[in-house]
This record gives sequence, C-alpha cells and structure tokens, in this order.
Amino acid sequence: RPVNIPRKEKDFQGMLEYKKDDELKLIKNLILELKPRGVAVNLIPGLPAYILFMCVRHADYLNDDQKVRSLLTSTINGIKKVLKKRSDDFEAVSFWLSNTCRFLHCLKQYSGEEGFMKHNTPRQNEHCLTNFDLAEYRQVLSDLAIQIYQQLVRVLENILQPMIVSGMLEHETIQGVSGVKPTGLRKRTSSIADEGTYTLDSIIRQHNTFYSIMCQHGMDPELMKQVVKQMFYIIGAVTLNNLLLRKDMCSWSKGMQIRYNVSQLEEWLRDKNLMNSGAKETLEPLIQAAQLLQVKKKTDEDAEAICSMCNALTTAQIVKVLNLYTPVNEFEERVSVSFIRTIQMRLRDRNDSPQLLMDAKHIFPVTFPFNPSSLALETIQIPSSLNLGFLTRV
Amino acid sequence: TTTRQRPRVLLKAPTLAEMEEMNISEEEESP
Repeated sequence: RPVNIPRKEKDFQGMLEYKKDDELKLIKNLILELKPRGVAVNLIPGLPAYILFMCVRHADYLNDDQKVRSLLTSTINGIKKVLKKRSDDFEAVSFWLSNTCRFLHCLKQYSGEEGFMKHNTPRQNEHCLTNFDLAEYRQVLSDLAIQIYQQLVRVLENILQPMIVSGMLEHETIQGVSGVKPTGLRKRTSSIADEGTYTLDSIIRQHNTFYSIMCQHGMDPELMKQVVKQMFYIIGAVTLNNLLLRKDMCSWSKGMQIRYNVSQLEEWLRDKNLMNSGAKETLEPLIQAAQLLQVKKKTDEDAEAICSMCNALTTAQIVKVLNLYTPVNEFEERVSVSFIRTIQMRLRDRNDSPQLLMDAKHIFPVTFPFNPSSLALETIQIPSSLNLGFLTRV
Repeated sequence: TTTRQRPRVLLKAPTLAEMEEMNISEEEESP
C-alpha cells in the first residue's frame, strides 16, 4: 500500500500538475459544476482562480505552449458558459467576476514584469512564469471581466427595478407629512396595501445582500465601489424619472420623504465605509429635485437660488418639476407661470441638453485596478469537496 | 527582485469574440 508522507509546505513550488486529458474534468468540476452557494461558500476567496493559475504555472514550467493556450481558452470559455447558464444569478455572476479578476491579477503579479512585482515577497518572485508572456491573454481576460461586470449590473438592476419606485417614492415612512391625516381608517387601508409592497427597508436589505455576497467572494474593494456606485446611479435615475412623470410625486412632502430616503442610503454607505465610492454623487440630481420641491418658488430671489442650486438638473427637468408641483394642503400654492418663465430666462444661457429623462441604462466604464495578493501559492491546499483529486501539488 | 534570465515567448491570443467562435464551431462539430 502506498504510504502518504506529508511534505512540508516549503517543499512545494506553488504549482499544480495535471494531465492534458484531465483539462476537461478540471473545467467541469472547478467552473461548470461549482456551486457558489454550496461548496464555494467555505473556500478561501479566489481559490478557483489560484488553482487555475497554479495549473497555468505548471504548463508554463513544462514549456508547453499548447497546454497553456488550451487551458486558458477552456477556462475563458468555461466561465462564459457557466454565466450563460446562470445569467440572472447574482451569486454566480459575482463569484466569477471576483475570480476572473483574481486570475487576471495573478497573471500580472507573477508575470515577471517589474511594475507588477513591487509588493511581492522574494518567494512570490520565484513563482513568476518562466517561459511565456501572457500579456495578450490578460487583455482577453480583462475583456471578459468587463462583460461579466456588465452582466452583474443588469442582474442587480433587474432585482432592484421593482423596488425602486415603491421604496423611494410611493411608500411613506415619515408619518403625517403627506398632508393626509393618518386616521384610523386610513391607517388600516394603508397597512393592507403595504403587504407585498417594497419599502426603503427592502432596498437597504437588498443592498446588504449584494454587499455580503460580494465580500464573501473576495471581490476587489475598488471593484465593489464601482458596483455600488452603479447601483446608486440606477436608484437615482429611476426615482427621478418617475418623479418627472408623476404629478402625485411632486409635492413638498414627497420632497421631504425623498430626502429622508436619500439620507438612509447615505447612512448605508457610511456604515459600509463606501463614502468615497462616488455613489452618493450619482444621487445629486434626485437630491436637487427633492430640494426643488421644498424651497420657496415665488420671488426673483427664489428663482436665483433655484438656478444656482439645481446645477445637476437640466433646464427641462427643473421646469418640469415646477410645472408638476402640486400643493397638498392649504399652506402651499402652485408655481406661477411667470415664475417658471423667470427661471427659463435665467437658464437660457446654460445650453444644456433638452433631455428630460435620465438614461437609467447607462453603465459607467469599469476599471480593474491591480490588486496583488499576499497569499503564498505553495501553502494552498485543495479541499476534497472540489473533486480535483487528479491534480498533484508540485 | 529576480531578473529574467531570458525573454519569455509571447503567446498570441485570439480575441474574446474569436474564442467564442472557436467554441461554437467546436460545439457544432460534437454530436
């Protein structure tokens, strides 16, 4: 019987040997059939990426260009295939975005190019690729990561979409500001209507779910910031667009409710240390529209104040909100036609776009800043749950 | 920092779209 003699980690060189015939099995077990929610939940973040890179290292060590090419092509096609199959599964998309980025970082960190080696330990430097320059494959992986990012944005958009209008505009969390007194009858009616409707809380809870999944997958913090910024942009754009189309959303009290909701979203960013993500800034048009609902709209001074305050809104949007503005109680009044003309006159030199609605489908360009890992490849062990017993640690 | 002993060979890569085409034709060929 063969006896397993445990080797010390320092004896390993951080490579994984595999037979060419096992490549298909590797892709099947590690990519196509891996369940992010099941097995992968207990893995070290980015483990599939490290395993694939350690296989690339071994093929590079053998100086077998066909083996390197074949593995990289199968990996890329495998990731595309699994994401086609699970196209609306946030967990799967987040998992493979994180791993594709980690794989890309590995190809840079161990490329042997000095610019990428600054943070390497001497041992990590010994693990650089020896025979092949994979710069072109890095470009392909970067293109793939962009595709996956765009898919992730579409998935989160589909999940958030039904919550936004209800949670950001319709549902009222501030009692008694709507101008309609919360009488017993009213309260009963609204509590029935509330069942099954989304609230701001639903949106915050969804944010928490997205956030914890991305953290669990070890997504790069800089990438996570971009996802959150994009998420906030969608919320801001969809909310503003609906406000611009609905008279019943253009009142002083809705302005108050929106500002409260925005403050809660900001609080979420602060809580997650994401205030420097640029996410809050994407809400600026919505914030200004809410302020516009609340400021005085009568005198020339008011007009001047509005024009300098609303620099993130187009003239068309400002005029639309003023036109839609609807008093809900006796203390408020409609905006006069002459006041709106004054505003138009003051803004005519702005030359901004005639666009009324925001492009809610816009996706900000994504970048994947290099994020080297301190993990020592030679210490990586493969859990048996991955069914990769055919790989040999070298 | 270790210096490279000899220049590495640049492995030419197909683009993502080309790779996809290769993949489709492979799938089509398989029974």
